[in-house]
Amino acid sequence: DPNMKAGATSEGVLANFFNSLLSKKTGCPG
Amino acid sequence: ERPLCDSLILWLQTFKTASPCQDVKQLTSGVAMAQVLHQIDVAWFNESWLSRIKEDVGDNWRIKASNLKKILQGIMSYYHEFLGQQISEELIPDLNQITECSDSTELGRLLQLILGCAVNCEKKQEHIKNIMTLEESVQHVVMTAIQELMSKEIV
Repeated sequence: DPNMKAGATSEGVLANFFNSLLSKKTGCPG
Repeated sequence: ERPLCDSLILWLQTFKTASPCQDVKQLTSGVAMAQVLHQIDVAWFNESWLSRIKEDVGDNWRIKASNLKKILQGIMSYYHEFLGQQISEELIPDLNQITECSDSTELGRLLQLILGCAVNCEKKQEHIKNIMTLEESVQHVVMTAIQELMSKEIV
């Protein structure tokens, strides 16, 4: 089902993005 | 897809502020936004900073303007001094449009900067996990808003 595929991809994109944000260093680089 | 402002209002509601934040009009006083910033970083946006935001705003546009100005100044110093970034000119909202016309585009810009504080602060894990519980369409708008902030970062 193409709709289900699109949904799964979209969910994956969101999860990837927010998980990568979680691992990003916090605060001023200096 | 939901517009930026609508989605960020839904995100703002997850903070459960004492002051209502159901719509654009309620947010133009700046009180709920200040309470959210206080929750995001209680050390930076501390009690003393929060006490400078006047709660009894009514329809007084001068008090609204003064509150919004203090909020934007607080956010700008947070980006500059805590995050080591400058906010790109094109991301800075026109506060007059918010005060005078309850402009949702400009309010969305201000909320976007608050979002930037939330996802970069020391408690960012808590805030990001909160975002991940929102409806998918809202998460998409939030993601795009964060990506725009990141693409215009001036370190």
